[in-house]
Amino acid sequence: LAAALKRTKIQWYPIPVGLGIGFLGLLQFYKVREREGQRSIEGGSFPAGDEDQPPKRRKIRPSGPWQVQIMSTLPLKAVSRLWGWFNGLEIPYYLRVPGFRLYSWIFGVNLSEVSEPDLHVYPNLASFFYRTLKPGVRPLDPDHNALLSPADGRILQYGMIQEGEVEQVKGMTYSLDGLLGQKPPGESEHDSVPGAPKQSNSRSRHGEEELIKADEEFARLNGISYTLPNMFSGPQKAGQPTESVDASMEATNSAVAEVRADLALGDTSSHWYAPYDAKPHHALYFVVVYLAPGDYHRFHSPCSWVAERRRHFAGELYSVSPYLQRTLPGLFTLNERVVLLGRWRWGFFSFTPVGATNVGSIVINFDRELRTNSLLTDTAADRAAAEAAKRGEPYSGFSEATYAPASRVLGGHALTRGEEMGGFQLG
Amino acid sequence: STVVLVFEAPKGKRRSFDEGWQGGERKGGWRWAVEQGQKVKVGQALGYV
Repeated sequence: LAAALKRTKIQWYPIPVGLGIGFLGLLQFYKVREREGQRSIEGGSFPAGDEDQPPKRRKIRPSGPWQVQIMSTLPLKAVSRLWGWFNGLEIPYYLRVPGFRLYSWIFGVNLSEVSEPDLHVYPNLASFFYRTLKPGVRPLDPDHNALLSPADGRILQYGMIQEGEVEQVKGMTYSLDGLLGQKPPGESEHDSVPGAPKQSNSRSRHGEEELIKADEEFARLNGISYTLPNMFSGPQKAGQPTESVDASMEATNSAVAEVRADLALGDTSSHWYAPYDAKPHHALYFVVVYLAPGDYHRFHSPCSWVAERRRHFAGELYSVSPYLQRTLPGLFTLNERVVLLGRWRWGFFSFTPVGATNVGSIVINFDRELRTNSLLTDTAADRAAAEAAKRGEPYSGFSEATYAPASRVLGGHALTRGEEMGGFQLG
Repeated sequence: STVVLVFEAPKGKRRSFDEGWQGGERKGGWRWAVEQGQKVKVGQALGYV
């Protein structure tokens, strides 16, 4: 080989100009074709001459560095399910304690807070991961005007929403519609109850005044210091601890409903519900809490609020690590997530747990119908997402459910501050 | 895993100059009690109205 290389004569020839022009032309042709194809996917015009043809659908891969590109080629949901199955395998009894201690050492789990002092109780990593904590180790902020942290974790981003745009991390933004789905109709589901009066804006304002009167009437009848905004922060009876009163919130609200019925007010609760549109002198705010693998993975209600509807977006399961949040634009709008929409004392409120590759299963305690990242019991959203994937299309839809009103006043599932709502499970 | 909260809260009223207005500071509105990157625990206040 060395002799052949040494003895072979190298002779250089100029490339014909026509060949070079042809190559550049071909390159340009492919570039234009790709650009036009992309435009047709995004709903723009089709390439010239292709008006009668259906647009060529291709799977849109997220933009980003090579790590993101590689990740986008992986079957992340299948990986997540496999990870969940693996972590559900029972660990031999004598390996449990050293295994969990090693895990705790690596990911910084504070074992003194775990409710079960004997780690042998956890048969596998999945059950240890979804552990509970000892009562009292997470005291709630005593100020009822505070919004509490829903989970242990790190604040990745927070701020005010400007013109419907949520900033992800450092300048990357996505629309509120993309994250939560399109704005629901102006009136909530419980307004369509036969016989319930439809509310106009002026009627709603009028209803609010009436509701305040009813509220005062209720307070007068029951001797409770109870104002309209306090309904969502927990009514407080004079001289009684807040916790015991919070526990009877449901009964109290039923009582409010009775008073309202006595005063023939009808259902006026919809006037609080103004999703994505803040009232005058109000604004929409957002906060992103990231849970690291070693954190307690159950989440709690950050305030007293009413969850009216649930939207399940069966998206992908990319990692939600801070690195990927910086590098993958619109990560939260791509991943599988459960959006709980409702209201609190100041208006619109939403709670969105976003799944990740290692924790694809989102559990909502009061929603037994919800199945996330489940192969055996695919939900309608999963099926729609799978069909969209077969066609090579992105799936941006969701399946929606409304929570049955506990009372005509609340119109949804009531949650008290600090109440456990659900959690993230492995796989 | 991540939890995203989006909520409505009052902005509060802008303080007048006589009340000691300090460049956009508002009274009675929403104010954050956390910093970016801060570790938080369940039940800890993220902010106050």
